[in-house]
Amino acid sequence: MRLKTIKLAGFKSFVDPTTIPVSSNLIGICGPNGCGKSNIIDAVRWVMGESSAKNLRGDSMADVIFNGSSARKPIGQASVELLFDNSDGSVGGPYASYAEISIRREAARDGRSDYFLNKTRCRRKDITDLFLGTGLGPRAYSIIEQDMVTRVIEAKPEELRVFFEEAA
Amino acid sequence: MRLKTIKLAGFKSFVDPTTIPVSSNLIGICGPNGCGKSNIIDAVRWVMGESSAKNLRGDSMADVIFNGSSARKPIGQASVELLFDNSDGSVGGPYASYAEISIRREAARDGRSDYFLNKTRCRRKDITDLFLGTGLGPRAYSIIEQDMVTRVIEAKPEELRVFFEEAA
Amino acid sequence: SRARFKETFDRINSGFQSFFPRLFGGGSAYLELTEHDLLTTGVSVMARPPGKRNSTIHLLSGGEKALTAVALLFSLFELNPAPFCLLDEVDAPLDDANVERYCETLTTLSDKTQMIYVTHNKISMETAKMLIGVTMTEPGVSRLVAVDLDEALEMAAR
Amino acid sequence: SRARFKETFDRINSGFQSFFPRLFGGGSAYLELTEHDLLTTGVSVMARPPGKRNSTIHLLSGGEKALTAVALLFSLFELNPAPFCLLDEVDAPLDDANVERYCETLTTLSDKTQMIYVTHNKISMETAKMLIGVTMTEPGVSRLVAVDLDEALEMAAR
Ligand SMILES: Nc1ncnc2c1ncn2[C@@H]1O[C@H](COP(=O)(O)OP(=O)(O)OP(=O)(O)O)[C@@H](O)[C@H]1O
Ligand SMILES: Nc1ncnc2c1ncn2[C@@H]1O[C@H](COP(=O)(O)OP(=O)(O)OP(=O)(O)O)[C@@H](O)[C@H]1O
Ligand SMILES: [Mg+2]
Ligand SMILES: [Mg+2]
Repeated sequence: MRLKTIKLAGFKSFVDPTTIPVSSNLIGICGPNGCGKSNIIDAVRWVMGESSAKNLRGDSMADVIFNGSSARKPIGQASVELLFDNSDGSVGGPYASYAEISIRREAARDGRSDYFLNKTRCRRKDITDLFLGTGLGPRAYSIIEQDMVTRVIEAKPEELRVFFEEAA
Repeated sequence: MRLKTIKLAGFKSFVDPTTIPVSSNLIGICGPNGCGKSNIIDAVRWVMGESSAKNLRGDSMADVIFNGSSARKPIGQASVELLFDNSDGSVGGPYASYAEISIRREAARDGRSDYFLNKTRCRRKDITDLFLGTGLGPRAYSIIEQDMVTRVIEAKPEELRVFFEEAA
Repeated sequence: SRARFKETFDRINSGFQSFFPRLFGGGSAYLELTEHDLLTTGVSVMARPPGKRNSTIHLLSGGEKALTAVALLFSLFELNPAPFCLLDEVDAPLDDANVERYCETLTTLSDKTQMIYVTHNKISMETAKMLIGVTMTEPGVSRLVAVDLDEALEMAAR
Repeated sequence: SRARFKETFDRINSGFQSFFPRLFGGGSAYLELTEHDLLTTGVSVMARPPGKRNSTIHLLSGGEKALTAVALLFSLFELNPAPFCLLDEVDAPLDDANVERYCETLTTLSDKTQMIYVTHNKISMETAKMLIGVTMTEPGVSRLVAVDLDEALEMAAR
């Protein structure tokens, strides 16, 4: 299973539809402070099922929707899609036979939040089930941020144990 | 009042007597991770009267004494001295007439901790009294570290208020 | 006392409003009291980096938060200015443009204050009038060396 | 269960003992159980950077702590390896030599895993096989640009 593209539209500062081509195994992302780099990381966390606004640096889940700039009005909806190449068939379960797997999440200001697997609406559980055994998920160690580094450094022995239990 | 030199001996990784010449108003300190840069900052905080081991990144006050390396044995005593030029007479009080003012702190493993003002033993209070009105002190804003930056960023409004009250 | 807190608040606020645009190359920021009672009010940090909308500090990016905090800390420092100011790697999360302005601010402050700053950043090293290197060639033992920056940059270059 | 925790612990410990010297260019580290009862024991991180003495992670320098945590996090990642690993500015507190080794580790991990890392560090940018720039030329609106690193470095050079 390998990631092919990340698509964002209306997600935080990525108001315009944006496709990130994951065309190499060693990709650097750079840019000035505040330009949106961490927002990309939030987007991946969000589409994988993150349900706590705090872990997305917001107060409510609607905070991920583009809320306007000096030149643009706020918009009503955000979506993020991860497109995977599954030609090696490594994703098990009902999707093992698909050559491509797309997971997509949409949210609207009225609180509506929908998940889609290969364009078909599904439940959040279907996404997380798909991820079982793939190492993916909003809380997996596939996203390493400064916050996590600090928590590991400051963890007391009993807290570090909990990290290990959750990883098991 | 201006700082002329910082002298360390036996303080953390500065086992050998070391003099830092403060011969410019714009001094950069660089070096690899773990080489001792933050230890210099701890030394200044310590000699100005820091009494909490936590603020010196240790568990006990004896942790500031050089505790050995592969080639060297631990030693029994640490000392740090700040030498100020007071030829502008800006330090008030009984020391106003001194052209130079030296504050020095020594600590030994048996728990002994002594302060010296111009080579004369004094109490910690004499050091902090000297600093009144100079903006100096272990908790003054004259030392800005990552920890402080983080606390300001994460401060709730009632906590930030306390910062201001302490600064007043 | 109420009067004393208000006076302190106003002075810090004035410094903060001045430092923020210097560090960000524009924009504005201010401190806001959260209540009317000066004895119990909290203080909120409002910041508007250039081109962005006003918000509390918590909604800014990692580097923007750090730089906003530095503006506030410089202002707190100036309330009670000491002969020196020591800074430990506060430029770590900043992009090059922000490091440049941070360094300009250090340089201006150095007119009156002895600025001593620890850094891994090349731009900050180049700004220094005197650069002190700390090494541990003997394991566990710190020593000072004078640093010739051109030499050091040449060695570090790949 | 006891057996499951021990197996997880051993695998993470093994990875940690391997990643640490790769990132530090030497030295050693290991995880230690604080008690005998596997159901209640805590886990302690012991680290010995090159030339230094063994100690808990809390006694290391800022950069050493961060790099030790990264070694542990890589090991936790490998327990359950995903197709990709995203990293957000974990190189910020590292000196050049440590950034170099961090980049070598990223490169080795990229044989099997898609490594996507956010950075302000020039060495890390030079390591990338593909460099994506994010800009906000229009205020508040993020856009992607392909980055020609030589061009970018030339512009950034003073
Ligand atoms: N819902 C939203 N709508 C519009 N803009 C948003 C929204 N949420 C966050 N932003 C903007 O995104 C920007 C922050 O982006 P981000 O945190 O990704 O920066 P960054 O590139 O990681 O910067 P740094 O290098 O400082 O970490 C802020 O300017 C913020 O105003
Ligand atoms: N009492 C002591 N005796 C001997 N060595 C000590 C003592 N206390 C701390 N050290 C050593 O000092 C070193 C840490 O130094 P310091 O924190 O100043 O590093 P640094 O230069 O700031 O690094 P970084 O760039 O990672 O922040 C550690 O190697 C630690 O072992
Ligand atoms: Mg960021
Ligand atoms: Mg340090």
